[in-house]
Amino acid sequence: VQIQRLRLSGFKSFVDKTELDIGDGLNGIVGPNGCGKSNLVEALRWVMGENRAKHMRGGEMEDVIFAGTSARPARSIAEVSLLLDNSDGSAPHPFGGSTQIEVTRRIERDKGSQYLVNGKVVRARDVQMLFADALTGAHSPALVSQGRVTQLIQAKPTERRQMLEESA
Amino acid sequence: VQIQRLRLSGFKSFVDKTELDIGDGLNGIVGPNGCGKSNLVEALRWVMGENRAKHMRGGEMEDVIFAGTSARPARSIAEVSLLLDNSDGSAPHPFGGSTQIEVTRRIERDKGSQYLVNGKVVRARDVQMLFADALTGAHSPALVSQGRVTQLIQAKPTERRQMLEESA
Amino acid sequence: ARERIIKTFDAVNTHFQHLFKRLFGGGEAYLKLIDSEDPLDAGLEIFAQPPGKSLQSLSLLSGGEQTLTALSMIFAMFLANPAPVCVLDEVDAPLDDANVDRVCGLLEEMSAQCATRFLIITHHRMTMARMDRLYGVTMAERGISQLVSVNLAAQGDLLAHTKAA
Amino acid sequence: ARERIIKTFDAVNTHFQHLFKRLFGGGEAYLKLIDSEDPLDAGLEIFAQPPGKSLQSLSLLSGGEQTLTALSMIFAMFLANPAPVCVLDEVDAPLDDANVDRVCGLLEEMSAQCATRFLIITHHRMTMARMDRLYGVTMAERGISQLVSVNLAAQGDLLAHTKAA
Ligand SMILES: Nc1ncnc2c1ncn2[C@@H]1O[C@H](COP(=O)(O)OP(=O)(O)OP(=O)(O)O)[C@@H](O)[C@H]1O
Ligand SMILES: Nc1ncnc2c1ncn2[C@@H]1O[C@H](COP(=O)(O)OP(=O)(O)OP(=O)(O)O)[C@@H](O)[C@H]1O
Ligand SMILES: [Mg+2]
Ligand SMILES: [Mg+2]
Repeated sequence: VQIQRLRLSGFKSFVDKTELDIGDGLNGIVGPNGCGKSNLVEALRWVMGENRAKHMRGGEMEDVIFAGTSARPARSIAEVSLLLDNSDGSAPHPFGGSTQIEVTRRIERDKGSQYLVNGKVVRARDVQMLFADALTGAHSPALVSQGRVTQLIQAKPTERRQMLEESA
Repeated sequence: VQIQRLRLSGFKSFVDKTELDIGDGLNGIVGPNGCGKSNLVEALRWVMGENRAKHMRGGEMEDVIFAGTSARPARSIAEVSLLLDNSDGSAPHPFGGSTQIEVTRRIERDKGSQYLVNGKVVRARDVQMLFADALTGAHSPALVSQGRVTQLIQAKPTERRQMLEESA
Repeated sequence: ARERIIKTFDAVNTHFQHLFKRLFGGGEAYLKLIDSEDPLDAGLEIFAQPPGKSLQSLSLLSGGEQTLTALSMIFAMFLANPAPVCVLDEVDAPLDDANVDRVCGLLEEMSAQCATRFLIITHHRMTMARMDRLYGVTMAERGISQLVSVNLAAQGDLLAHTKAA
Repeated sequence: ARERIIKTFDAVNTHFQHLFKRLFGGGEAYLKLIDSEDPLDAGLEIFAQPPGKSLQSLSLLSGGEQTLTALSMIFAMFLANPAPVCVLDEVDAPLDDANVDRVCGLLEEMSAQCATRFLIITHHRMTMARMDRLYGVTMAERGISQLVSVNLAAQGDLLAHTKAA
């Protein structure tokens, strides 16, 4: 399974539809302080099933919905999709059959969040299983958030062993 | 009171006698990773009375004594001195009289640490009072350690109020 | 003690509002004592709103925005009660070039206004270039730190050296 | 589950030792399961000794040394069980130029060896120059993020833009 594209709309500072193609090798993301780079990383972690609001730097999960600016009103829905290429058929059951898999997560104020795979509503657990088996999960050590690179060094020995297990 | 010079010997990676003149304005310190820049900051904090080993990145206070390398044996004594210019007479009692004040802190393995002012042994409290009144203390918000600049932002409201009190 | 903390709070709050606007080129920020009538018991809350953005909790600010807000606060405490020395250990690491430039500009102004001496540790070329004098720390012998003072003409060499090390 | 963690531990330990030596240009490092006979209960201890220095606790390592040690560990876990995506958000911030160069060299090698795609956020000019493709995020309208893809010829312009922003 390969990751191909990330699509966002109404997610944090990305209020307009945004597409990020993730190609082979090294994809650099640059820009001034506060422009939204780390928000992109959080969108990726969120669509992969991240359920801890604190890891999205918010107080509650609804903080990921665009909160408005002096010129634009707040939104009530945030949506992120991740397009996966499964032409090698390595995705776990029941997704093995399709050559392309589009995972979508949507959240609406006061209504909670919902997951869809190729347009069909699925449970959060299904999405987490998909990522845990085929790829990396939302808690994978391969997703290093800003300022957290030395977290592994400063963690207690048992926490480090847990990270090792996540990556097993 | 003005800070003039920092002298180190046997302190962390500064095994040989080292003198850092601290002149007016902006003094830059540069060098490769791991060469000893942050150790200089810790030497300054230590001579001003820092008593928490954790703030020296060590397990116990003796970790500040030069631990040896593949080519040099470990030391048993670490010593740091801070030279202050008191020609304006603003240092608090009983130091008001002298135009130059040299504060020294020394630690010896298994013997604990000792403070001296102009060659005479004094109590830790005397040094802490000198710095609290005339200057800034070891816990002052004006000494920003590596990676701790956003500590103020991430602290709890009561901890922030305590920092405000320190600076009062 | 109560009067002292109220007086300090007022001075720090005024400086903080001014420094925040200066570092962000606009926006709003202020401090508030919360949770208790007694200032010695209260908590200190920080409100920060970068220009054009809605007021949100501090944790939603970016890494660079949190650093600029923290520096505004540190310098505000510092101006309210000047200390003879200020040490900044790689505070420019999360900043983009435009913000490094603003912070250096502020440091130059502060060091001209008060007698404070600054020790600034950095890997950033732009910051090195703005220093009044520069010290290099090297480990010519492995594990042993040595301090060398760099005359500004050699500052260019040192930069090359850091690159090649 | 026990066999799996032991197998993973061995693979990660081997990669970690190799990557640490590569990033530090020497020295020694290894992992150990401590505190319990049962690997599912044990703690994972990390031993790291930069070249020429004595073995000390991790907390005494410098900011840059801790970052290099952590990256060796992250990449080791990653090589033991390759993931399709790896995200690094400003991990080069505490590094000097020589170490930025080494980390970028390692990334180039890893991306040539496996099918993993990397997302690398950086403010560092040297890192930008080593990317296969570059995306810029701007806030032309305050508070609204927009993504622009940068063709490498314009990479120089973007660097100037980041400077002027
Ligand atoms: N729900 C939301 N609605 C609108 N804007 C938001 C929301 N959540 C966060 N933001 C904005 O996103 C900005 C932070 O973006 P981000 O952390 O991605 O910046 P960055 O590009 O990583 O910057 P740096 O280089 O400083 O790390 C903040 O200014 C914050 O106001
Ligand atoms: N007691 C000691 N004896 C000998 N060396 C020590 C002692 N304590 C710390 N060190 C060494 O000092 C080094 C760390 O120095 P320091 O943290 O000052 O580096 P730095 O110049 O700040 O680097 P960076 O740019 O990565 O932050 C470590 O490599 C450590 O081994
Ligand atoms: Mg960021
Ligand atoms: Mg350091």
